[in-house]
Amino acid sequence: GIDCQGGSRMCCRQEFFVDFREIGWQDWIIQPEGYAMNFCTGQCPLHVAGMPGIAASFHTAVFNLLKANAAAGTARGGSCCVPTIRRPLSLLYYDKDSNIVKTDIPDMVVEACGCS
Amino acid sequence: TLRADSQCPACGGPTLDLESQRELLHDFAKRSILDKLHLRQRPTLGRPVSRSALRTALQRLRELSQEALLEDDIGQEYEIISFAETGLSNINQIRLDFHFPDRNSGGMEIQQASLMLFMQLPPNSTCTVNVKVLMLRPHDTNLTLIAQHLLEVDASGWHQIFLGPEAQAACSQGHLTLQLVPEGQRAHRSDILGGTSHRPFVVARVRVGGKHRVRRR
Repeated sequence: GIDCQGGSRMCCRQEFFVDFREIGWQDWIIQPEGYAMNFCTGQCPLHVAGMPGIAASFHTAVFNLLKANAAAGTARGGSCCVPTIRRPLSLLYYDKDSNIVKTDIPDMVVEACGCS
Repeated sequence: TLRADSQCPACGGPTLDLESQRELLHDFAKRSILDKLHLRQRPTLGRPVSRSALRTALQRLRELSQEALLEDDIGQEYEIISFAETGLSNINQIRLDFHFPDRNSGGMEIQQASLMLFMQLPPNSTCTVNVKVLMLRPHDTNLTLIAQHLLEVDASGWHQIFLGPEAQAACSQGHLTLQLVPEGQRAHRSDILGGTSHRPFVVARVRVGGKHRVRRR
């Protein structure tokens, strides 16, 4: 995946940190103090869809090839800049009974982006 | 607020200004966390826990998680620490109440529950504590004994008792009641309910979707 830099307009990962203090959640979330949510943005031209290293899987690549053939002649195609790798967020928090809960929430942090 | 002069490069729609985008992302982050924790709104804290109790419990939890076995095919797992509230007690017995969120509707399954108990004993002495698991059955006003465990204590410190399926079922229903009956001359109420940093607690391991998941071969 590519991280967004300067004036890049291609599909990339934009870093975005959610500070729990800033959203007023620091009283019930014990750890961490925030998390790198990140998001995907940028263009996905047709020729990028399904490229090795950018597609999520071999099946995605095949699917995109079929889709690209079907969409040939149209300007935009159907490819979107989406997360291809995510990782869980470990959270330690108080529930409404003041119990302490520790859990890993899956798919919370965007690690890499690619064209679908 | 939409910016008229630009378009979202990915979807072709109009984009938001930076401040609105920031608010949108914060709202998305909040909603995402609450949804994945199966919460409708952020918890409002009613009974604050002392920092010393929190620190001690977390130290114990870290030790427990290092002992835990790794499993394949796991869903989202939770570890919950529930601190005891002392109920009707006297010199011969101590009643501990634990409250858990009722998550039956969310398909959550208590996989393991253990009581952590700190006991202070004089040197070279031993003590046995009978831990009774009590439950309020439907259409009954009295607590019923559903299981009991014996804990042999030969030194001061934290002690762990794995509670059986009966106690796990009680946790799943939202409320667990334990009665501690020290046996022998040495045990006193103050031996078990020491200071605030030694408050008894239950550690429960919970898995989401245990009842409704289907395994495909």
